[in-house]
Amino acid sequence: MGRQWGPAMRAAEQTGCVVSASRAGHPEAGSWSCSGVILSCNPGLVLCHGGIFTPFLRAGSEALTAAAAAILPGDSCGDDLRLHVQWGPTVASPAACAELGRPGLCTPQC
Amino acid sequence: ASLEPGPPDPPVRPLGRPLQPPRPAELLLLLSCPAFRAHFARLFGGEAAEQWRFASAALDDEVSEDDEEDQLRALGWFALLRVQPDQEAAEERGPALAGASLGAVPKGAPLLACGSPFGAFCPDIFLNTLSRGVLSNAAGPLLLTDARCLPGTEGGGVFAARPAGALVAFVAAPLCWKAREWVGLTLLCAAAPVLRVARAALGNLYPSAAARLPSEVGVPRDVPLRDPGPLWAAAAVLVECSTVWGSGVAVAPRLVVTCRHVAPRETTRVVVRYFTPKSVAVWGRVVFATQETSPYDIAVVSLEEDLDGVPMPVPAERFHEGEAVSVVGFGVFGQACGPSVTAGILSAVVRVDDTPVMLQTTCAVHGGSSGGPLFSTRSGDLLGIIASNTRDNNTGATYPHLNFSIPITVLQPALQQYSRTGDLGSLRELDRAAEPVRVVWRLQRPLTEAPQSKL
Repeated sequence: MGRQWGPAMRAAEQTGCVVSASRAGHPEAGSWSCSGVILSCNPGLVLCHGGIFTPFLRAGSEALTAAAAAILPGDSCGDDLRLHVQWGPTVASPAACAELGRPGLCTPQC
Repeated sequence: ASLEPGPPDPPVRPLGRPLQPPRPAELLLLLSCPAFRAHFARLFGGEAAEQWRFASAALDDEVSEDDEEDQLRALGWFALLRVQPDQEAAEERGPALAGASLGAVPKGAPLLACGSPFGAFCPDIFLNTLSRGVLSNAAGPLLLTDARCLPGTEGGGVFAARPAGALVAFVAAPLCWKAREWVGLTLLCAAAPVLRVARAALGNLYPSAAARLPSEVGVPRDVPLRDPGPLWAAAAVLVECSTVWGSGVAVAPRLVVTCRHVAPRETTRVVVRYFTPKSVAVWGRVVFATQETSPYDIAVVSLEEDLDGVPMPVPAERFHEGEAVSVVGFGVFGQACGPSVTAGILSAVVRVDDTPVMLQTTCAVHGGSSGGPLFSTRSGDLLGIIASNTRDNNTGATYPHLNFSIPITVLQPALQQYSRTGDLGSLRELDRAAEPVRVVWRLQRPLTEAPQSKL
């Protein structure tokens, strides 16, 4: 990538992360995950997509389309929500991937 | 390796750096950008809604209606989390992140997306994968890019080359399908308005944290709903012919070229809209359209008044496979926005008797782009007219990134003659294209020579 991309590459590599959401005590319920951006290291602030929280909303996803809502407080989600953030180069071991991962990605030969 | 079973070596990420476990986090708040949701409702709601899918999975994957409803409701929503501070990381990381002001990045500008396909499935392999594209279109904070993103990259950051390394947007929906066609574009929400909502909300809850959010950089332009993008892109026009609409390109102050399947019948009156950047409508009349039997899907519209302020493109004389190219067309948003810009390379130039008769590109081209211009990104020269993309009749799959254009060198002499003399003779020659040219546009192999009889 040309020199012009240096700052963007650094910003991307240093702020990119993944966020996974699961239900306390119910690992079999699976987990939801998405990507995110580290906005600040100290205090640690991460912004990610809201889609992974819909299964945990006390009032259901309808709360997201309530007319005026632009913000919902953190306690809009149930207490059983467990969140984890991973960022480079810190990631779980492959074994942990198996638990977290979605089944069945494969690499068919072209 | 020692004989004694020691602790397993920590798995090494391709970068060769030791890995650490994930960190617990706490949800501070869910936040959305009302302007994004309003533009989304305007552009993708109403009667257009049934055409659009923003699946986080492939179109045919089993996604329950409830889940799909949830995904659609959450599309413009983001979450702010608090993570235990990581002092070491804080020291390691470079300068604080900056957010690009809304409108600071023009249409057509290159973008870098960073996300993790399939989320936390296997970060060893997929964490922070990069993808490049351009800003294809903008309607307020609702942005489109042709950088290809996959499920799991929702929430990932999109960065600009200028302002250097600025955070431009967050991925809102990586896969967009229109009328069951994958359109090869990714839906983004501009970062600046989301960060403003976060700053206001945090200001009440955690003032010290609010101060740590990225500041804005870049000259905030009041984003015209129709940012014209690169200068040469302004030559792209919208052509409305009764209920059909498509794209076109101005080739002279009162002459527009489009596709025959957009404006099929001569003498028909059409409306041509151009955006410089305000939207202006001009009446015109189809003065020429090739026959159905012609391989060249072309129509020419003569306008009743000049295209004010529209830069006339320079027609290219040569084509260089592999060169960076851009397509400008009204696919996806049609009349509701200015044209979209998608980027790629000139992937093939098909010649008959050493004369270019077909161009192929890797740009994302979809319904509504027909008739639009193909430009050389470097010079801004007009290379051709977009005619079609590719569908596999066996599977029904559409490939937006394989598309076909008519080289401008095929049309230019005839257009010049018509402009000078009003004589359609040269344009009529397009109906008499040689058989090898017809074979090419039927996507068959040009016969190199007549098969020899064995007798």
